[in-house]
Amino acid sequence: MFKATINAKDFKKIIDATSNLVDEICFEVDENGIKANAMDPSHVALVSVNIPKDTFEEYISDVHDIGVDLEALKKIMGRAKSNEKLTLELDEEKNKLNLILKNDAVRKFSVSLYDVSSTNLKVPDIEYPNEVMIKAGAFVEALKDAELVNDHVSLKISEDGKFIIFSKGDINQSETIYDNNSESILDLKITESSKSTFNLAYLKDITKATSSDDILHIYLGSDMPVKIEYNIGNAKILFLLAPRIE
Amino acid sequence: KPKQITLEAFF
Repeated sequence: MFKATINAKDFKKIIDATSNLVDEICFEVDENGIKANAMDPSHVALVSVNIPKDTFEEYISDVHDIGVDLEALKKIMGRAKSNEKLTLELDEEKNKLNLILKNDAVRKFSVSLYDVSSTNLKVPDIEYPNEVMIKAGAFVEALKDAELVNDHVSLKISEDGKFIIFSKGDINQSETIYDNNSESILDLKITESSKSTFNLAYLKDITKATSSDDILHIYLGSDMPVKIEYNIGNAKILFLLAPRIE
Repeated sequence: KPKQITLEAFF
């Protein structure tokens, strides 16, 4: 048994954020809520979603692995209206996931389940020296600046505690500098200077579904994966992206 | 040029 009702807008955002990196996902559902971890095909990035039970208006579930094609889910959620309620319902007999959208009309979709067995993929527990809390819009703007000069970007914490988004091409260079006085910065928890370099296309995918006022928690170290977390309603989404190393 | 590594190195 699995039946869960949530506002369509939040679930759409969760699917949009996930489907930028992976094609299929296995939702591990149980009485506490929905969890899913997946790596992109090249194993450079990982996405982890946690939608606790209290996010839902109604939630009843036993333990199931529900493997779905994210592209199909993304298309259906693309048709959802923000004032609609979405009910997810597992049809074990037909091996389908039903998506029922309700407001003025009742619209029913049903998608085939994939045999994506749970990968038991765990998010590695990495300790980070630095954490930046920044508005998503500001970070996305800095990435756009960096993109003008190269396909990769360095996320740096300077000796004097500034957060720097730096990119260097053959001839050109771009740099966005934030400090504790910047309005877009909610907090800088810094213990040491650090620098890691990342592929820009991945960072853009990771931040694509964000709204400009979303608060990103960016965890940084030197030549370490970047961890980026934000909330979608009560749900939490986490990305890990491996660095590029000189 | 920096080289992309995979996440496996951190598991």
